[in-house]
Amino acid sequence: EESPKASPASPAASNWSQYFNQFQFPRDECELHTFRLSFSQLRWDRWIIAPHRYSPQYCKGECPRAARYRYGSAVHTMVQNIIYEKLDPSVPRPSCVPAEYSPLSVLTIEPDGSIAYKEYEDMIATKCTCR
Amino acid sequence: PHSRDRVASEQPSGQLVAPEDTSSRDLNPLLWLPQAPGQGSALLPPLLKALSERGQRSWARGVPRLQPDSRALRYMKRLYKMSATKEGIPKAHKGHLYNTVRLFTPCSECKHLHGNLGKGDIHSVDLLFNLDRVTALEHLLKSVLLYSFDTSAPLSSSLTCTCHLSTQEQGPSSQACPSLSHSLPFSLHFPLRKRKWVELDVTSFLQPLIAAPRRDLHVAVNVTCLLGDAPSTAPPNPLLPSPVPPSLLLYLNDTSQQAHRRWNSAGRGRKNPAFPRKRTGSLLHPAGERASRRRR
Repeated sequence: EESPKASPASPAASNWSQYFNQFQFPRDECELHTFRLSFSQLRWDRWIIAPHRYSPQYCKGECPRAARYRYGSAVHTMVQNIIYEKLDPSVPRPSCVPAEYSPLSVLTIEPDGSIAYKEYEDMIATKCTCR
Repeated sequence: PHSRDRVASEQPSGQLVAPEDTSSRDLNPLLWLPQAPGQGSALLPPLLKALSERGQRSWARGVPRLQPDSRALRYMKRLYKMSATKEGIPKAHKGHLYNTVRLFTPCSECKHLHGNLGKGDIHSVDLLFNLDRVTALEHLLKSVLLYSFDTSAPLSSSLTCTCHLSTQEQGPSSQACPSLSHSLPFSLHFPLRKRKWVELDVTSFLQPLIAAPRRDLHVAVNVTCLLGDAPSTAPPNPLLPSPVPPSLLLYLNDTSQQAHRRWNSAGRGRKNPAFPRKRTGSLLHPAGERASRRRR
């Protein structure tokens, strides 16, 4: 602030936002998205009594280069990114995939008329990562 | 999109119905799943896989789905509300080690009740349960006979009931063997104020029978009720309204890959199964934490 003239490195006050944009994370960055469905939409409500709504969620978005720090990705993810950027663009960029799940409890009517309460593993995505 | 075209253009062994075709067909999602059982079902998430196999079996045979008993349905909905949130997330209960509960109602042809008012109130019923749905990977934790009483009729303040169970062992060629009766006297004090359900824990009795590779369970149940605690002659009117034949409730631990492992979830999201978990994680078993601390 002391020196009257702007330092050569920082831009003139007018295009600060353009200056900061280069550090901004990608807008459509890899993150968890909500998706709600009801079993009646699939017409499965004849044998799935509960829950009425099911939110499996999903992961979508670009994986930034510094995936290791924001997503706890393996070092391999950064290597794959470098291969894509520097060596061979036919190698795909790392993908945005679920890293953690939670189970789902379901109440169903079985074909023989008996009733079953079951807890299924890995039915709701709760966290995303880049791999 | 290109991968979907590729799948839609090839004739996969599962005769997948490409989505655009479904406009002309019933929008039944099971038709979108691989038709040939086992084809591509490994790709399906566990719930879809279980439903597609189940749906195919009943759709394939054109067998209409039997409707469950309304009382049994009410009981299971209440159990669901106690075990999971509205979104279907299992609630973490300390003693709740089961991840599967199955409720069977007895086959209709074998329901017969006869009350002998000579010595108090006796209700006996011959029950046949078909346990086809219990898989080899589902291990029995607890089994309960579930009686539901119609509490609209005025009932005495408290009853002492005794329940005797015996089973008819069916020989290999299913001719009736002399009945090997295992009977366990139960004494049951229950004020029948508002309670609609009475649960008889028959785990010790049924454990050997359910563990054996059998599909049908043939049980004779005698319930004798006396007024209050002191034995007395039978009053003119029956003590109990005739109870509906009991249902069989099995609390099971499903050890299959797609079932939720309760003992393993320490209240945090499960790591993606595709990525191996670190060995020293205490998530695997409680002792893990202590062991790694000792090593440190």
